[in-house]
Amino acid sequence: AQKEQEKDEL
Amino acid sequence: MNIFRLAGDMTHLLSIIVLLLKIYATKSCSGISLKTQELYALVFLARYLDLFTDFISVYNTIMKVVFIASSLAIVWCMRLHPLVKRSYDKELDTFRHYFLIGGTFVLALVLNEKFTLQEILWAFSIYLEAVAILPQLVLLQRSGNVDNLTGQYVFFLGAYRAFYILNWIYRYLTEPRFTRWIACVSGIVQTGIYADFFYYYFISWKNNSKLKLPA
Repeated sequence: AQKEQEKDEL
Repeated sequence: MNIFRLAGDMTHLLSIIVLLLKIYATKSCSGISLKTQELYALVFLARYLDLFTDFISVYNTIMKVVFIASSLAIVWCMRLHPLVKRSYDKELDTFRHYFLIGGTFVLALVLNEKFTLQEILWAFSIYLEAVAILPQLVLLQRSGNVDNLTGQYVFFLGAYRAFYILNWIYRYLTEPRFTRWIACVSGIVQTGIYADFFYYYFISWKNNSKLKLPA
């Protein structure tokens, strides 16, 4: 399963 | 982290510093929309819920704390500071921003990456940020003359999201699975809303004249 896009942006 | 994103975060930080400087130095908030500042505080609170749960990097955590603290400080200043609050253009700042909150929240319920509270609030904060500047732009139109610091504030705020668009293009080209449609589309809309302001700002800068917005 596609790992959730990590919210690494502000 | 790429140069576009760093430039974007720095211009965003710069816009907040310019605003704090204007309010602190002149002890006045004339020409500033309290509603836009409240919307930004809401954007940061809704988006940075993961502040204590997901650690991304020191930079990420510090910037989130700075954005939340500064936006709340500005709202506090404009609402409660005895000297500053007197200069608030209450009768000009009449944009019905509750519609913006309601509309973007409904949109976030419909359009989100995952139907969980955190994802819905994240999408809500992205949509709300795109339209949060509207009360401020309406206030500038109404008050006609734009003082330098306020003009610079809005300019840096618009430039930051423009840098983010370059960042998303860069990441799309360099990272195989980078897709962030919600932030990307909303960011384009947000930058578009500034387009007319950028136009008048550039004209005034070129003619070295005072920034005048058509009433």
